[in-house]
Parts: sequence; C-alpha cells; structure tokens
Amino acid sequence: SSPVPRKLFGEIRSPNYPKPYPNNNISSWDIVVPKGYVVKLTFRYFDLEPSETCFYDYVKIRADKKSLGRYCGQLGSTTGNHPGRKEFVSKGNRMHLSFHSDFSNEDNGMVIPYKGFLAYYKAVDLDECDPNNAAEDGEGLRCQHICHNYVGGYFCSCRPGYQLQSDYHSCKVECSSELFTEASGYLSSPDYPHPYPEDLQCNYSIRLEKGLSIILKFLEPFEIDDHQQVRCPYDQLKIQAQGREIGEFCGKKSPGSIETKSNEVDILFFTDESGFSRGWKIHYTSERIRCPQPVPRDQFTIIRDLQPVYRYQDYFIVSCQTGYNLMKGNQKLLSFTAVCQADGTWHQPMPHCEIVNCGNPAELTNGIFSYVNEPASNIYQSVITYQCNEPYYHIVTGAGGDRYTCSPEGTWVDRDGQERIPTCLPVCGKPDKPVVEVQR
Amino acid sequence: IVGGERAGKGNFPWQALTHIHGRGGGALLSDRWILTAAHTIFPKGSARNNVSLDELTKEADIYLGHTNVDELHKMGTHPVRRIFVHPDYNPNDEHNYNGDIALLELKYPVTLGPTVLPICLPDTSNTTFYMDGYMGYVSGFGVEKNFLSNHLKYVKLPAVSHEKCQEWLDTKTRDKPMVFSENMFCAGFLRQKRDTCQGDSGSVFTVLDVESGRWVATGIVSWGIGCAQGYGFYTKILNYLDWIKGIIKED
Repeated sequence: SSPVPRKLFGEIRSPNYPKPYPNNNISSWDIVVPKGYVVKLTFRYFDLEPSETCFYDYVKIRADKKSLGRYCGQLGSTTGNHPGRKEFVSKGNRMHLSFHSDFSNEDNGMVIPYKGFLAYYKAVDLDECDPNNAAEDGEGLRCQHICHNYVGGYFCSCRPGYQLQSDYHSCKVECSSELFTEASGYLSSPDYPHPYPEDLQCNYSIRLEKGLSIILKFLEPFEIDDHQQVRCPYDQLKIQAQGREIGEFCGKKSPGSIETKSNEVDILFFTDESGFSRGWKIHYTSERIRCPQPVPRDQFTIIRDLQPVYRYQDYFIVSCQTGYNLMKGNQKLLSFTAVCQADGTWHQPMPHCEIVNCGNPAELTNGIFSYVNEPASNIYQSVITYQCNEPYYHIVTGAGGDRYTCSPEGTWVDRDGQERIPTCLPVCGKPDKPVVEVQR
Repeated sequence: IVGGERAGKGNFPWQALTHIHGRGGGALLSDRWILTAAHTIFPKGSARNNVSLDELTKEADIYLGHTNVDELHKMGTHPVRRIFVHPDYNPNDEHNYNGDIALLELKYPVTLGPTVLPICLPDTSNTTFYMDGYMGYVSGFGVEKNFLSNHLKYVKLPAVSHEKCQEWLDTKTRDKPMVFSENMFCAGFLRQKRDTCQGDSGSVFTVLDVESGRWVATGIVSWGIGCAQGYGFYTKILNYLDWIKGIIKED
C-alpha cells in the first residue's frame, strides 16, 4: 500500500493508467488528510471489466472501518457497478482504496483493453459542530455550550457566566470576574432565560473609558428569588457604580432602565443553593456623560452654536458682543472654550462680558478733548472730540476727523479707525492784540 | 527802538528777548524755534568768537511772553537745545552782514497763548513785502536815546527799494564800504528819527499780510550806521526760507 502524501488534494490512478491495467494486480492506497478535514473522492474516469457483483476486477473503497462499496464496469454497462459521478466522503480524515484485477480480461476470446480509473480526492473541512458529525468517541456534542467550526478544526466556547475548562470542551459556571469593556453589550445570569445555577458569586464589571455614562436596561423576563416580607433574603442582584451602591434587586419587577452616570459599574449576583427563577439580562449601553447646559452670565455673552445637549469632550466657545471683553475674574481673555470633563463638569467656569473701557483718551498737547455723550465715560462707543487751544493752535487731524470713538479693541479711533490723535499746530502771525493805528 | 511806541501786551507775542553776548531780540517760529541774527551769537570782531556753539547753547538766555524786561527775567529763561548759524555768515568780516541769520532750537516747546505766539514766514514767491514803501513793524528791547529799554517798543518803518538804499549807502564814505547784498533790504527814513538800534538785533521786521490776515516776518534787524541817522539794514528772510525750513522740517 502506498501512503498518499498528506496533501489536501490529489489524484489516484490504476496501474499504467491511461493504458490498460495489468492482470493479476492488487493495489491499494491510503488517503490521509489533516485532522479536522474529511476526504471527498470522485472518479474522473472509470473503466473496469464488468461482472456480476464485480467478481473479477473491482475497486473497493473503505473509510471509518466501513465499506463504501465495490465498483467495476463501464459507463452505461448493464452489468457491474459503475460509480458514475458519485462523491465518496469519509467521516474521519482517512480513506482506503483498493484495486483488484483477475488473470484475464477476455470476452468471447477477445482481450478488452480496460483502462482502469482516474480518481480525484480533496480534503474538505469537517464541520465538527454539525451534530451529525458527533465525536468518534460517541460522547455526544463536541462542546458543552457553543461550538465554533473553522476550516481544519473547531473550538468551543461557553455561554456568558461560564468558563471553558482545560478540556476545551466543558463549561463551568464562572462569573466571578466578568469584564466588559465594549461601549455596549449584554450580560445575564448564567443560562438565562433558563433558571440560573445555585451558589453563584458572580461579579460583572463594566469598565469604560472616563467620560462615559453607563445605562443599564433590564430585559424581560426578570426573575430572581425573593420573599414577600424580607427584602431579597435568598438571591441578590446588586448594582454599584464606583463603589456607590445604586440598588439591590430581586423578585419579578424589572428595575427597567438605570442611568448610572458612571463609567465603571459592578453588577454582583449572589444565589443560594436552590431556586428556579429564570434570572435577568441587561443590555448596557453608554453615552458620553452629560454636562450642565451652559448658561450665559449676562446679556452680552454669546455662546457659539449652542447645542441642546453637551456631553463629555464636547465644548462650547464663548464670545462677547462687540464692545465687550471676555473676563475671567479680572483677567481679560482673548477667547474662551470650556470642555465637558469626564466627571460631567465643565473644565472652567463660564466667564462674563464686561464692556470695553478705553481708558482716558490721550491728552492732546495744547488742546483738550471733550465728551460728546453724557455722562462722560470711556466705555465702548463713547465719543469725544478733540479741540486745540484756539486761536493759538489749530487742529490738524487725519482723514478721520476730530471725533474719536471708543472702539471694540479698547482704543480711541477716529472715523477711519485710526488711533493717531490730532496735532495742535501753532498758529502764526495772529496776535490777540495786533498793533492797530487809529489816528491818521 | 528809536522814535517808537510802547508795545501793548499781546501786540508782538512772537518777540523774544535774548541774552547771549549782550541783549538781543528774536522771533518765535512754531513753538520751539527762535529766529534771530547770527551776529547776536557771533558778534563781529569779537574776541569771544572762538567760544564753541555748545558753550553758547548753554549760556544763551531766551525770554518770551512779556513786554517788560524785569517781568521776563522773573518768568525765567527757555533753555536752548541747539543753535544753527547760517554758513554764509562771517563773524570776522565787519563790513559784511551777509547771511546774518540763525536759528535757536529750544529744549522744550513753549505753550502758546495770547502773549506767546509764533510769527509766520513769508510765502516763497511773495516779494510784495519788499517793495519800496511797504510798511512794516519792528519791535525790540534795544537802545532808545542811549538807554536800554526796559519795555518792549515798536516802530513802524517803510521798506526801501534796493536802489535807494544803495544810493544812500554810497554817500556814506567810510574807510571800507559796507556790503549790501541781495540777501538784505533796508527800511526806515533819512530824516525822521525812527529806527531800530543796538539791542534790537535779531528782532524781526514784520508786515501784516492783508490777504491772509497774518503777520509775517520779512526781515531780521541786522545792522545800520548809527541809529536813526538813515536807513537800517535787515536780513531778507525770503532768501533763507529753504535754509530755515530745511532745519525746522528736518526736525
């Protein structure tokens, strides 16, 4: 017998194929494919001496200690047993082929040149998870809880609350340190909605990044052993958020939806030695923690693109109406942004807007300024005009004239926005009391 | 000033009293320049002409804002930052007052008011003010009948044509004739006793420009032969406008 190299596919042909096969030949082949695969074989060509029950020449196929048949004959011949396009599939990863020819291939004194056969085989993944492919040792299902097939093998996993044992098949209740880090997910009592096992000490920890608030939504059915008078004496479901107890639940009344306002939640589930309640299931989701709606401190404050809701890492930008300064305490700010922090508070308090004060206008040498509006003030939009000490000086202004307004930038500017103040130039040749001659 | 009148307060608010080598006059330009005669800084033939300008700058006393000398002294001087003497002025040539013009820059601008006001400079093209007979006023704290005046006086004098001046000057035979250049003009009378005199040097000859209604400086009291014994000679400011503006504009 010639072992066939462990390939995933190949051909097997009768001796001398495609020339006629020899008489008195016994050949056999052992096809082995890797574990996790089965062998699938078909005949691409089949031409053997036909005979009743394939008594003279034949091919025999065996797999899994069982015969898959004895074949001979020609396509369409009435005698013999031609395999046609039949697919031969093993259950295991082996298949045995044997070929037998007798001493002659004569028919009425004529030698018939039967060519024999060309077979093609390939390894096909064994779906170990298919119940029909139960383990050879007849132990029933390969996996106690969940079977996952992949090409060339399979692996087992367990339902939530259970842990795969070292045999990689069986599952044992293990829920003492279930960790959930996805933004949303499901957790439930072991075997939910079937009755949960006894003597459980389950701890489900949901740990999300800071700034997220976990929302727990209990699904139906919700059923934990309870007592009419005493609160949860048998089994308890406790919910804690960052060490803060949110609640202890049992009975049949679902807690509904709980917004924990925390990115860390622990769900503890303790059961006693008996009971048939179906347990609980939670769909947790998370949303970025909310911050209080920003409220301006005065009517000059502008919150840009005010949103209906602000959540973790959201931010808002504040500016002031023209002519007002952003102030944080006594400090003037060029800009202001507040970011919603992981604990649901703003990273800095709302500023306020203070009207721009231009301060006293620049003194005009040999001149004065006077306030146009009453009461005199240096705040935004106040107006002054400059005059020179006429008639001894005359005013020289820029194109913007002699009126100055307190600008949003906090400077006094003329009509053209120029800060430069006028100049008082001496007036020459104009004495108050020039010599006047009277008598002529 | 000879044959003049007491000036009233505010009549000549540009008038400065200077004290450099002796008493002199000057006129305020803008609010920080004093126009005067170069020979009040470097008198002709003076042994002290080797004193440096820096030295003179420190020594120079400038008074403004009053018609009474004592009052002026009480008001204190205006310190001088820089002195500019026209390069054509030659202190060693006693017969030639060409270029007799100088500028004193005050350290601090003065605040103008009714008694302190600058005089205007003439328009560059305006020669009307130098025509024969054009009346002007000259004020000064100079000598009147051998007395230094304690009060600002002024006298009204007509400008005289260049020919008349030259004609008159030619009659004044002296060992060496005085130079009468294009940069000068003369004014006054041959017989009337009205003239400027020592101590008035540096003061300005002003005229009222009726068009603009402004008083304009056309000349600077420069030299003469005696006082009120004929014409007085003045530096023709019109010819030095570029020099003046070059210095003042530069600033």
